[in-house]
Amino acid sequence: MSKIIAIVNQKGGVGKTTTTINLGASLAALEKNILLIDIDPQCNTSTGVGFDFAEEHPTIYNVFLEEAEFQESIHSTVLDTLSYIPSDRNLVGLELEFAEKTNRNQLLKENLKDIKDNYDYIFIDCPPSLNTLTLNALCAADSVLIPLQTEYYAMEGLVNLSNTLDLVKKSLNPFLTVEGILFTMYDSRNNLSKMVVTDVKAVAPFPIFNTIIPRNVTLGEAPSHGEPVILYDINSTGAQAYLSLAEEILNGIKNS
Amino acid sequence: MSKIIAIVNQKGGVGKTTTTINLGASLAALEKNILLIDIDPQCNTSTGVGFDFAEEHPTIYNVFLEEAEFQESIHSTVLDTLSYIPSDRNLVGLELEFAEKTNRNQLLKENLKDIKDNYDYIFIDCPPSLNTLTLNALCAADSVLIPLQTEYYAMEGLVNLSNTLDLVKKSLNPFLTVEGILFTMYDSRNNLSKMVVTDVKAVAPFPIFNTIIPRNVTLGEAPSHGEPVILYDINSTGAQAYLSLAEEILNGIKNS
Ligand SMILES: Nc1ncnc2c1ncn2[C@@H]1O[C@H](COP(=O)(O)OP(=O)(O)OP(=O)(O)O)[C@@H](O)[C@H]1O
Ligand SMILES: Nc1ncnc2c1ncn2[C@@H]1O[C@H](COP(=O)(O)OP(=O)(O)OP(=O)(O)O)[C@@H](O)[C@H]1O
Ligand SMILES: [Mg+2]
Ligand SMILES: [Mg+2]
Repeated sequence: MSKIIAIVNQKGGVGKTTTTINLGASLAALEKNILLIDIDPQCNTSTGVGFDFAEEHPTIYNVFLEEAEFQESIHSTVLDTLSYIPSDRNLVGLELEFAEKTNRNQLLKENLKDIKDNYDYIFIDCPPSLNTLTLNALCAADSVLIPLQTEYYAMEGLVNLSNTLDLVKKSLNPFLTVEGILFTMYDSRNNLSKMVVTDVKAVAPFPIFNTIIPRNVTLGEAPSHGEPVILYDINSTGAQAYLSLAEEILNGIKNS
Repeated sequence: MSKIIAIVNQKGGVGKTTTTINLGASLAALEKNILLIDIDPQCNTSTGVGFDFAEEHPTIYNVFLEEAEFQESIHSTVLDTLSYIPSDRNLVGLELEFAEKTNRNQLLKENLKDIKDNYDYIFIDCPPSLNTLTLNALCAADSVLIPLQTEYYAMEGLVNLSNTLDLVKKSLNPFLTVEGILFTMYDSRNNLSKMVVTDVKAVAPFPIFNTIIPRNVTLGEAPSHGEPVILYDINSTGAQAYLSLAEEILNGIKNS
């Protein structure tokens, strides 16, 4: 049983990449077989897991252009159960390059068909926009996980995202569900964070994870070492929070 | 003498909107005539200055579709010298709608021609991507201001942004200059912030503002009141930092 989860939010800087890498690595540490796919031209997930761009290794862009087989683009990590597919800065041109292609939103889905069952979970890190790249992820995914920074603008963006998900369900992927909303960068010392959590819980049209990811500088330091936070500093509050999120993914969200 | 400055960085959540609103409002408080243009479909600048989306007021989207005159879309604020043009969620479709149009990157520039000299500064808030909307801003602008969150991924993205600016200068806007890099969300208690400032100063191909915007929760609270921070709490460290940035814009970056 394999599940494809797209990590999506058009609001920028809310913790999409940080969640992709650290939730993925935490599940890999719990002996699940994990694949991370980076479809953001910023390549942050690729950097965060230590990909060396000087390496001659095919990226998801080469796969979309049919210059490489999907299988070839899969890259290993120091964790046996964690693999990834790196991104490419040139993906930024895909929107216009493929504007004429009728199946431009299904590229990822078609490529995942044959290999999907090799993994327990596949996570897709998306760019901060609702463009062809994000639509590819939403078409390929079984469900979406929505990182939500506990800030005002991020909360405002939720309505927008919810409308988009409804549209995608109607026209592109009727089976798409929402895994849950994940509060990120929560600062228990400030009222803004608390206000956002209370307000979102009162109105959100989706399930909400009980795990809340605190603001923790270790989560910001780990990427400069090319390591998931559980390898960089497993005792940090950030690492512990993502391990507890992994448990919730495996066991379901219990009503608190 | 009027200057058009695009606030650009494809990395998400680095403080583009916060800088557009608060630098604009600070200059308005210093008696400069300011226009803010929101071309991000997230509409965060529009929200942050208190735009009421229920109001029947034309947006930049209506202007691009030639449904409204540019002049009609200009909206006033409580500050006499601060005006803005609101955005629209439907802008997200512009990329594909205008894919055929040869002048799709010049829409904003053409609209600004006649009104540019009514303002001392015009600031354009961009979405977190290098798409047609951001290219419109880069074609219309005299210079760019680059907010740079003092985090690892944001620093990595600088190379990408620098390459894009070179391409734009070569093919679309040869006069485009860089006003400067602005460090944002700086936390003096953590080494990551300090590391990023040191590393960027050592390699950056652009001027760097002496003003550093500290992480300050007041900057996150002000948008929920639809007010620039100088109106919400002028004594906050966030408001003081943007006032000092306004001075640097007016007087030039002095070598420290
Ligand atoms: N809980 C946290 N505590 C502290 N820093 C964090 C936390 N989560 C993420 N960060 C840092 O905040 C920044 C934004 O996070 P990240 O890059 O994961 O967001 P994103 O949504 O992927 O951004 P983008 O929209 O640009 O893709 C990064 O520099 C990251 O290291
Ligand atoms: N110096 C600061 N201190 C504390 N919070 C800040 C600061 N600057 C911005 N913020 C908050 O951080 C979040 C990200 O900032 P902002 O939305 O301005 O970034 P952006 O680059 O415009 O994001 P996007 O890429 O989504 O357009 C917002 O919730 C904002 O209120
Ligand atoms: Mg990211
Ligand atoms: Mg913004």
